[in-house]
Amino acid sequence: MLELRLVQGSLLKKVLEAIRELVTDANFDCSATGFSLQAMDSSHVALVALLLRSEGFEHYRCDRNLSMGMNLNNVSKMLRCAGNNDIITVKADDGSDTVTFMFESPNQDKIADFEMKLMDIDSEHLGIPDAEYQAIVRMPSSEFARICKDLSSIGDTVIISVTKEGVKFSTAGDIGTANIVCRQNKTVDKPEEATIIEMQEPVSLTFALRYMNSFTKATPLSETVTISLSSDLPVVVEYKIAEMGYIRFYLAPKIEE
Amino acid sequence: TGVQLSITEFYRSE
Repeated sequence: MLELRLVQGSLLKKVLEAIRELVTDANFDCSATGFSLQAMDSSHVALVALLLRSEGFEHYRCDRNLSMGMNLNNVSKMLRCAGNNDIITVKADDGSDTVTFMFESPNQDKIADFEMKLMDIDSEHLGIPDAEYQAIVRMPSSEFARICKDLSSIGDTVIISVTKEGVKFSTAGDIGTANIVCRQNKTVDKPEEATIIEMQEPVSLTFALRYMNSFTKATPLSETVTISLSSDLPVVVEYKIAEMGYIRFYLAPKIEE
Repeated sequence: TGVQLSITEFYRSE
């Protein structure tokens, strides 16, 4: 038996919107720790890891570990029927081939049940060890989204370089080139507007902008984004989900031919 | 421009 009640149901709606462009089908794993998902895009270039910790739910009951295969577009269709202020409860019985999403309006005057068919998904689970990164950049998520969008109108790839001067996002295309440098800036009114660069050593990596743009669909989940870079690892683009966990996107770099 | 690496070149199946 599984029953997860999330008062801030809009979080779940935002999570689905953040990942459904990247991943079509995925297994949602429920355990005592929380509600999680790990999935790669169809070309195995990017990976998304989601964790919503059990403590973040108003009610969390998960009698045994359960993996539920879902088509994310179908989940999204269901969750779009929930109001932004609705309380969402996810329910499933052991061995059942369906999951139920229950939506309650804030004043309890409307209650809706949406039952969705589960599917068998044969997915690979990758072990991602903790790593020391050469550079970690924290910046406003809206700024990062803007940069990715702007650069993708010029080129297909972005070179992200971190030096003592700051973090530079560069691209080149048929019509020309573009460079955007963000300097460390801690002297802002609100901490979420700061750009903070922790650099062990300079690093420069190239990535496909298409994926970066897809990651920025998670912008509504968090005011800040953390970009962790090392020359021998995929970049990690992390959006913290307040009080609950995170959504992390891993993207393999491009290398010179 | 460049060769796109795969995530599975960095992380192994559990």
